[in-house]
Amino acid sequence: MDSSYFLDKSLDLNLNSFSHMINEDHAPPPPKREFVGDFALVNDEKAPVKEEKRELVRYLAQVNDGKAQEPVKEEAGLAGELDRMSSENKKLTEMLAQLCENYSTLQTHLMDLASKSSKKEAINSRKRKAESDYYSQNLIGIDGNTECSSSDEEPCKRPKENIKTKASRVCVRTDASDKSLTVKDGYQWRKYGQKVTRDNPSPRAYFKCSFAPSCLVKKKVQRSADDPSILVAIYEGEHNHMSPSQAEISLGSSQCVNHGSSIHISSSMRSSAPTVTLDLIQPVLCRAKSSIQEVESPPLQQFLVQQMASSLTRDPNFTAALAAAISGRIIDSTN
Amino acid sequence: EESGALVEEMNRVSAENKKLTEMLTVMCENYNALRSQLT
Repeated sequence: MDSSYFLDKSLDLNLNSFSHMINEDHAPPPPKREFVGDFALVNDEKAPVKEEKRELVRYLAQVNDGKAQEPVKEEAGLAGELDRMSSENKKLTEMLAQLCENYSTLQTHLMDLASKSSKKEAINSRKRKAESDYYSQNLIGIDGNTECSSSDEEPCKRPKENIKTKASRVCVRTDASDKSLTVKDGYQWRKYGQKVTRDNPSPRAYFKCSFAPSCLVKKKVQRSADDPSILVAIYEGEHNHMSPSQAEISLGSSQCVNHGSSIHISSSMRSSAPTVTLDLIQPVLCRAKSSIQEVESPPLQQFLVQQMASSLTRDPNFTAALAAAISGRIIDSTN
Repeated sequence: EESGALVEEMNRVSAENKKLTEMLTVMCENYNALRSQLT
């Protein structure tokens, strides 16, 4: 936007077009050129100006400079020009008033937005604080106490109570060299975050059930600050579906042996201890199961045999040959 | 004399116009700056 445009408009006295100019979206800010100089500057050379007006402007410039004073002959023309300038003055005043009004409206709006955003920020920070308090409390009380403090305000109370009834903690001993934060519990999980907490050098990983959003169970896994070989998993909620490997595990549960995995179950998980114990040692169980299957009948071989049998029974030539052989055997034996 | 008074009045009005124009320029700058904060 050129300042000459603005100046032209100011002379053009088009109030609407000026308003359009200041309300136009993405309009660059006006240049910081100040309006200094004579009245002659106001008149752009491109704008159509009457000869009479030009003379007047020249005259006024001379008057301002104090160089000369010529008598004005056409008083009527001067009066007309004065009227025109007065009306221009009036319109400029109106424009200024409107602009001031717009400015104050915009300023109020901006202040409203600023206060809203600050409120939102405060609420968010309070939420984050409450959440971190909850997690730190859960980690401190590893040996079973999952009680949450309920001294917070009412809005934070309800979700905490909900979690209080369904949260459970499981500690699993793993190889200290294994840096992955994976606790195999028979369910499938999707990792959606990881963060480093203040009270523990090892990061905390966040998982949600692979059946989400229909199943809202979440899990947080972190190495114990005291013993890095222990993985602490905190479960929130209960699965509303069967574990994918549950049937398989229940079949082989009588044969499974806990090979050194130290398992400790707290709070609500304790009631279902046998199931959870089996879940937690799933790798061991699978190993045991597969070794048993290797001794008795390897699943691959069994599968191949079944495939072969089914394909042969579908073959009519084979059926005929088999029938002939059997009947031949029968005839031989009778003879 | 009358024309002298007219000229004087015109000078006054012209100066006033100039002032108003300057004020409008400044207000425009302020307004646009404020609006750019919003966007």
